[in-house]
Amino acid sequence: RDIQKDLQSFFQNI
Amino acid sequence: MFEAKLQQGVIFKKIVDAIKDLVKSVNIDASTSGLSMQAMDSAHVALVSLKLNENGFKDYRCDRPITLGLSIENLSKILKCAGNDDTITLQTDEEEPSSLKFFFENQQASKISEFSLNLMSLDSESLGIPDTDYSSVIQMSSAEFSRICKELSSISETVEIETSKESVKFSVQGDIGAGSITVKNNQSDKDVDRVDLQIDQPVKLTFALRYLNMFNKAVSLSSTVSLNMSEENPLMVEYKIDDLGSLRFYLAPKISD
Repeated sequence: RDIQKDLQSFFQNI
Repeated sequence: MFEAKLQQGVIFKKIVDAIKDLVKSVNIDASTSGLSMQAMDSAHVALVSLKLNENGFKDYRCDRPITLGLSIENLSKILKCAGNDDTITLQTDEEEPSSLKFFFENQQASKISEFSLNLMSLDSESLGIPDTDYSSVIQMSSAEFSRICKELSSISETVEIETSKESVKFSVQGDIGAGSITVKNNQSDKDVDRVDLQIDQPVKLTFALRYLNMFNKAVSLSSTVSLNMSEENPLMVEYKIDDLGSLRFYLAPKISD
């Protein structure tokens, strides 16, 4: 099964 | 005072059409260098980033930076009133504007439309996107990439993109079966066939096709698209807008547990 990551796992909130 | 006049107003219409299924409301930041916008979809899986340089406008003036909060749905309604050959001018005199003026003029300047769109105050949830030196970059026909995504999404919701020195492979696996499309480096002089691969490191990443199909609504902005990937990184899909700037989409990958 593939799990969809979200962007906050890669980019920091600024 | 802020005023931006775009000679080819149709570009602005195409940009809004390209993002209206992905994001509902956006903050456009106007500064002396031009317009920029960054917004995520509701699931925070995809992000759109628009940059339009001031020198791509027929006239551009921005005395001090301002943020314009826009509902994409309402913006679309107003832009429907602009002809494809019209110039489009955005304008406001206020420092903290509560509305944004739009002027649409036809080529003969014989028909001038004026609209005022009420602005929204949106909390800016922007992300810091590091400048990434992508290890696999694919330049190809945007129409061809759009076609591949559409065709494969009838077999599976998920596509695996695997790059190697001489080719890129799009693979799907679904209930009905499986399939793959392999595209090789092709220095053809025909745009639709040309494929440029710059592969420093091969990658193998998995993405949801429904987002790629939404990104591909930008196909009318550029005949070529670039896919930028590095392991463990979001995919960056870029449509360059001639002489004006770029529309970029970022998509977080899917990982197998």
